[in-house]
Amino acid sequence: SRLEENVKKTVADNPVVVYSKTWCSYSAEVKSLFKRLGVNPLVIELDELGPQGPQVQKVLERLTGQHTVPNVFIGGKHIGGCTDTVKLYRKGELETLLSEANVK
Amino acid sequence: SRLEENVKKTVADNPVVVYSKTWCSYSAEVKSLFKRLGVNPLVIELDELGPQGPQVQKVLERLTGQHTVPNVFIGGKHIGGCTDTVKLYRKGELETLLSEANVK
Ligand SMILES: N[C@@H](CCC(=O)N[C@@H](CS)C(=O)NCC(=O)O)C(=O)O
Ligand SMILES: N[C@@H](CCC(=O)N[C@@H](CS)C(=O)NCC(=O)O)C(=O)O
Ligand code: FES
Repeated sequence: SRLEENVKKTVADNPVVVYSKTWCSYSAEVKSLFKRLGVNPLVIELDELGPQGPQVQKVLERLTGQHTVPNVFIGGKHIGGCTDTVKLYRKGELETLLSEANVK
Repeated sequence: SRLEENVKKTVADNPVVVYSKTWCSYSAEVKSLFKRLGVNPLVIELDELGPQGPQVQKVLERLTGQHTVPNVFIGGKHIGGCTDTVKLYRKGELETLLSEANVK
């Protein structure tokens, strides 16, 4: 579908992408973690996309198996949600992924 | 208002009350913390109340100054959100509040 191609292009063209919801504290945690790391992700707030929001969330589920937010991509690779991202950060692996994507 | 009286009665009549949303991970964290402590809170899922949900959320804001979920009460006292509750737990104060409310 066109929306699916759109999402694929977005994560391919942007080194760090966070699909988020503005009211969600888990989404806020991930965004603020990247900010602390000096990274400026492309943030897509699904609740600000009107009827397209749920559609994009469905596409993400098809592409990644994950239907929740936040949904994080680095270097085009699906990373996971908040817990996954924080886990990688604590293991030191997040910064590795970021430098491999030429972000840090 | 009648809804306000309703909420006041709910938190007065139930030793532990959590106003929550079913999709929210912060709400889930608080509910699971109480579960681990062997506490069975009255959980009110605001997203399952239809149009009353936002109204109850507004009443809670009027009563507590807090417009977010989760919104936690122990022994009729407003405790706060997820972060506040976890902080009290780590300080050992949550279990004190629970026993004072005859819950633990
Ligand atoms: N363990 C996951 C939890 C993800 C999760 O449950 N996200 C919630 C919001 S906090 C969600 O997407 N709920 C369904 C929705 O909002 O559509 C993570 O760390 O990201
Ligand atoms: N620090 C607060 C954060 C509370 C918060 O921002 N809650 C969000 C959901 S995670 C919220 O209520 N957003 C507005 C809404 O859902 O109506 C806590 O620990 O509870
Ligand atoms: S909606 Fe509350 S943590 Fe995501």
